[in-house]
Amino acid sequence: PHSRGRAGPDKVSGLLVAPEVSELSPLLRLPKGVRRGYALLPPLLKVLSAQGRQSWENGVPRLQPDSRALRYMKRLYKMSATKEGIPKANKSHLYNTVRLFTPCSECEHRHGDLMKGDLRSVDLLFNLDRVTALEHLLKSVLLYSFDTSVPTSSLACMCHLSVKEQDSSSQVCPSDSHSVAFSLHFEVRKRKWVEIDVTSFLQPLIATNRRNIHMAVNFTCLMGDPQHNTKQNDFINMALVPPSLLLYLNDTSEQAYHRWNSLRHRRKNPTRPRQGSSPFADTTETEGRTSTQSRRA
Amino acid sequence: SRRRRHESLKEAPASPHYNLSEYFKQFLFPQNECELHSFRLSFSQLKWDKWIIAPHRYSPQYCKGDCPRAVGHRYGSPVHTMVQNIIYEKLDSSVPKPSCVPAEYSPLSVLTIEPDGSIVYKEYEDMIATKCTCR
Repeated sequence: PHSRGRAGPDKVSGLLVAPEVSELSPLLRLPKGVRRGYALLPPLLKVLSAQGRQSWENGVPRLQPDSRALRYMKRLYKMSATKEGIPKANKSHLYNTVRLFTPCSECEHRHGDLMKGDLRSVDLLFNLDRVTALEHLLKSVLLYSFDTSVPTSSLACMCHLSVKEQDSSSQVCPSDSHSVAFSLHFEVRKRKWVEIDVTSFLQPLIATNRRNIHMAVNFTCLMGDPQHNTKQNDFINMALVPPSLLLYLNDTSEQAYHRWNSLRHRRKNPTRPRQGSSPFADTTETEGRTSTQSRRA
Repeated sequence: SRRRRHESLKEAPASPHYNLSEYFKQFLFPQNECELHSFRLSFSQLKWDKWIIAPHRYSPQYCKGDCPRAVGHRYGSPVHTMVQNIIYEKLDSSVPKPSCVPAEYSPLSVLTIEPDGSIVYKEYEDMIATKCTCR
C-alpha cells in the first residue's frame, strides 16, 4: 500500500469492483473468491477497479480531460510503447510514469485578454493529489499548445514564473514565495507544443509532497530575431489555453515496471536451473519452453 | 518402440509429408502438454475503455496443459517438482500434481484517465505471461 500521505489504491477500501464490471455477463464477472479478497486483485485491476469505484463513489462522473492534453498523451504513448502496449527499450526513457495535469478552472485570474489569444500572464493552480509518495520526480514541464496558424518564423520569449504561497486558507491573495525569470528561443513552425522545463523550479515543492501548486506564469514573446529591433509590442498569438503541467516520474512501487530491474532479473532468473545439478537431470532437454509447437518443429 | 514404429509405419497410409510429422508427434511429446496459450481481450469488453485510453487490446496469455512426469529441465523446473510428482503418484494422491504456471512475464504500458481528469501513462510489471513452467 502507498504511504498515507498521498492518494493511492489503499485509500479506497471495501469491495472494489467497478460498477460496469458488475453489469458484465457472468463469465466476465470476477469469481466470488476473488471478490472477497480485494487484495487478491492484480495491481492493475486494483487500480482500475479503485478508479471505477471512485468515479462513481460520490455519484460524480469522472472529469473528462482536455482534448489537446489527451492528444499529447496519446502521442507520448505511441513514442513510449509498441502497438501491443509493450514499453519500448529506450535508453533515455528512464520514467515509468508520466502524469499530465490541467490547471483547476476556478482558479485562473488572467491579466491578458484570452479571447484575442493574447495571454501575457495567468495564475494557475495544479492539484497533485494523484501523485503517490512512491513516485519520484525526474522532470517537470509546462506544456503550451500553440495556435500554429500564426505565421511566425522564430520566437524569442521571456518567461517569468512565480510560485504563490497560500499559507492559510484565510489569506485572500497569496504572496510570491519564489520566482524565476528566463528567456527561451524556439521555432514555432509546425510544432504544436512547446515544453518549458521547470524541474529545478518545482523540485523542492514536489519533493515535500506539496498537493497544490499555485503559480503565476508571465510569458512575453517577440516575433522574428531579437537582434533586429523588432517592435516591442508585437505579441504573437500565444497559447490559446493555459499550459498543462507534465510530470515525468519514476514509480518505485512493486507493480511498476523497472527497466534496470528487468535486466538484472533476466541475469539471475531463478527458474533457470543449474545444468546437471539434479539426480534426475535429463541430459537432452533445453531450458524454458515458449511453445511446444516451435520446440517440436 | 522401434518395432512398434516399424509396424505402425507399414500400416500408416502413404501420405504427404505434413501428415507424417503429425503422425510422429504422438511419439515425441504427450498431447496437451503444459504450454503458453494466447488470449486477447479488449478493454471495451470489460467496459473499461472509458478510462483506459491505450492500448485498445491486451494479450495477457496464459499457461495450460499437463506437466509431464519427468519434467527435468524441460520447463526450468527445480528438482522439487519431480519430488512432488513422485509423492503424488506413490505416497499420497491428495498432494496435488505439479501445475502449469507462468515462469516469466513482460510489462505493459497503459494510458488512463484519473477520476480528477488528469491523464497518466504508466508501465506495469508482469502483465503478459511469456513463458510457462511446471511447479
